[in-house]
Amino acid sequence: IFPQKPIPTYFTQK
Amino acid sequence: MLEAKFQEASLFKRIIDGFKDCVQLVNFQCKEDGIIAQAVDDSRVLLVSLEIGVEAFQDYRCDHPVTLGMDLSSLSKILRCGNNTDTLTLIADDTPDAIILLFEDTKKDRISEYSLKLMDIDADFLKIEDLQYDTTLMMPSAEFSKTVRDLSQLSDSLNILVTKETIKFVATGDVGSGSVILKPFINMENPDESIKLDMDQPVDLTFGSKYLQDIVKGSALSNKIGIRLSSEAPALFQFDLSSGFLQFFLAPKFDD
Repeated sequence: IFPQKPIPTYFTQK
Repeated sequence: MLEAKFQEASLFKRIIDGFKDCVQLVNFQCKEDGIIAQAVDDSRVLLVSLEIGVEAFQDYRCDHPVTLGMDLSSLSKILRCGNNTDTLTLIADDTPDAIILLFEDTKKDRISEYSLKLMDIDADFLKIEDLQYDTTLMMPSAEFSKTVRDLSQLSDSLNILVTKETIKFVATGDVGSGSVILKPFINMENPDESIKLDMDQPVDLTFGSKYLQDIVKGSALSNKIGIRLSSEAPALFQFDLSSGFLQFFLAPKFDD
């Protein structure tokens, strides 16, 4: 189990 | 000019208490259709998104959009100064360097007024499209909180498995392990106690327990929690307000 990916990578920058 | 009046100060207190432990500096964007706020926690694993609609207020007026940068630890200190049953009015002018919090106790004719200095917070505003989810679960928030609190004692990771008719929470740690298995059911007398599951695809995801322990602090806002899970996207944990919501997006742990 690896740590989480950074959340902003899931959302586009506005 | 912003004038936003809550019928009960306790609502705004519960909203802020719902996420003040995972993010500290937050920009509240006040517009004519309500207040929105968004923040990412320091580990950049958890995104908090708040929306308070006009109907959640007793009165609401916002002539020009204004962004209020606040330190939630200072804000929550001031929110403790009012009584839960007081009305609370947030007041700010169009280029504010402070926000006024006005508590009014209509019975005892007592008015308390506090001013909180605003901050310049430089934070990205992430565009949150409607993500595709494999599974949607609606359950009592108290039940989810207890499950998270109990299993988090055993491990810093909590595994959530959802299949056709079953929701399983599992924690496996050094001292031992635990699992909680729930089945969807409809409670006719008390619909809020129902557990509703809408599964397109089974999911098997693992999350950091410490983030879930922060997320369940939103339970004071609603006796139900909406949980949307996907193998590709962050999980969404949502508490609905009378108008608006408090959402937590949490990135799952992953194994290659």
